[in-house]
Amino acid sequence: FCFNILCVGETGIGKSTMMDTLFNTNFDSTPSSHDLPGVKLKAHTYELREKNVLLKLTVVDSVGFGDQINKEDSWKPIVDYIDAQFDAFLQEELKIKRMLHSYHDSRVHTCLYFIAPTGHSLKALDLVTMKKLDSKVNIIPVIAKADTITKSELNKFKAKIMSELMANGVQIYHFPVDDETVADTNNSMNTHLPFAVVGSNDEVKIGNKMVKARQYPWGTVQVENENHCDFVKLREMLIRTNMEDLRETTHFRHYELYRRHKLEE
Amino acid sequence: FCFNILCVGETGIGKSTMMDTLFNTNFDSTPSSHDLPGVKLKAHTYELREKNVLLKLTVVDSVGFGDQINKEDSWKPIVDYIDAQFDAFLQEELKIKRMLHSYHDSRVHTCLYFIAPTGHSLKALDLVTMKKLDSKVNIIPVIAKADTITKSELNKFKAKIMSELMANGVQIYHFPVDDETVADTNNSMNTHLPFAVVGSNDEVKIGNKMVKARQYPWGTVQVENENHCDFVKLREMLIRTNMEDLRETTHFRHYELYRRHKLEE
Ligand SMILES: Nc1nc2c(ncn2[C@@H]2O[C@H](COP(=O)(O)OP(=O)(O)O)[C@@H](O)[C@H]2O)c(=O)[nH]1
Ligand SMILES: Nc1nc2c(ncn2[C@@H]2O[C@H](COP(=O)(O)OP(=O)(O)O)[C@@H](O)[C@H]2O)c(=O)[nH]1
Repeated sequence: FCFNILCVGETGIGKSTMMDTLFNTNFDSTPSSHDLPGVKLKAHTYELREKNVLLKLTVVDSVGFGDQINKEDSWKPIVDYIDAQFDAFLQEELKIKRMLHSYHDSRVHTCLYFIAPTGHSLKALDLVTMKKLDSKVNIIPVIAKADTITKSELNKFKAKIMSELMANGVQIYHFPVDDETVADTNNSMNTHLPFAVVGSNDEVKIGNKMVKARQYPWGTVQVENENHCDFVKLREMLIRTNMEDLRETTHFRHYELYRRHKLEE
Repeated sequence: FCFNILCVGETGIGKSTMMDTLFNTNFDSTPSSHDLPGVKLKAHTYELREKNVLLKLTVVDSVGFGDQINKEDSWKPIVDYIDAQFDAFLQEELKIKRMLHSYHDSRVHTCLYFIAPTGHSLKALDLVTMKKLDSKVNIIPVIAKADTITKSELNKFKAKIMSELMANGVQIYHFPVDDETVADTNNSMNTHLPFAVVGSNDEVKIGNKMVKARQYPWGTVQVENENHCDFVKLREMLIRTNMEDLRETTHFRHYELYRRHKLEE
């Protein structure tokens, strides 16, 4: 079982914390500095046990994204990385004696795009980048550090983001509603996009349980409290309900598009 | 009584909210969009009554700062604005028949530089910009939206910022410690730099008082609660203790440097 997730977002927006929180582990990534000359893609592969299934998870981080003073080509290393994985798969697929069954599929199944919680709208870089990525990978945009935004600000912010994405023709991943068993849940989840998430490596005692939380002098944000943020929804949708659909859309849509263009050249 | 304050920081970082909060008024600024092609400086002058003193306050906003994909010249319109105010004063000062007493001094007395609360470090744009500004204006850096950062993260973040400023030779404004009446307070305040602030236009009932606050499902951040953020320190230092010193340093140091270079050309 392979699952490959690409995280795109500015340094310090909470990507590594979110990965730790989603997969309930400490991935021990070294925090990157702000002064890298360009965007680098760093991939780490881990073996996780999710229930009784062994999951080979690859987390790809867009290191240095958004940090440069000139961000004109920030999207390019990301697109190059995604294409390189498609290309590697294509080369294997074209072989006469091929080993697809044992091939370690590194194609990116989803891109978690981290939106800064300004409360206003998307940034120019966000729109440019997502437009370059939307035909190559399933984009799931999330509002990062959602504990920065009050409930009333959040509704306006989510509506603004969705309308900007639509106005700019950016295709984001919608949870599939054709399968009856998940249609209701997925339909409802689609109305909460983009998910406003909070991540935490720390645990705090609430009642008699230890829960993932961020403790402030004025209160404690509980990551898994659905009144506090959409983390549980994201985890449900990403890991429990739609992992298979994310893999399938990657193979039957995004990869096929790449393959057709590549073979037509 | 003139006081001119320049706010520099990305769109959505909380500048207009902070101005409303600091001066206890609703400045009614229209929120700016993220897709302006360049940085524009917008100045608004207001008459405020601070105790029994009439204050002619000018708030200058760096609209569009940090929004462009290419931010190479982001600092330029800001420096041009500051220089233009110095130049206007110089022209008046050089006149034979001059009206300095009734001249509306528009020189920038302080620049509040809003640092994004990433929790990691300063951004490349912050260092470049502050380096361009530090010989022209008193810079008071503040950590914006400090309710995003826990107490333990904040100490590390403040230390990182101060060491980065020092390592890059950026001169920020330190509260003066030569005047005995304010030396102790100012000395102590200098150790809390950069101030981590929270702003709010909303009021919430706490006990039987209405206080400026941001209400979250997990608790309420009280702007004027010194356990919650450094807002009270900022207001004290900026408006109550050091307004005069900020005006004097602007005139006797920053303006003098401008005048000398200008007249030497
Ligand atoms: N307010 C808030 N801070 C967070 C959240 N997640 C992470 N952080 C903090 O943000 C800082 C940067 O997080 P990190 O995961 O290293 O960001 P990355 O550079 O995108 O990987 C750290 O101080 C985290 O503790 C969140 O959901 N809310
Ligand atoms: N978490 C948090 N949000 C804030 C704070 N101050 C302002 N905001 C919110 O951030 C958003 C942008 O604020 P605004 O003052 O318009 O930012 P500006 O573009 O820099 O002038 C609004 O939704 C504000 O309510 C703060 O101290 N903390």
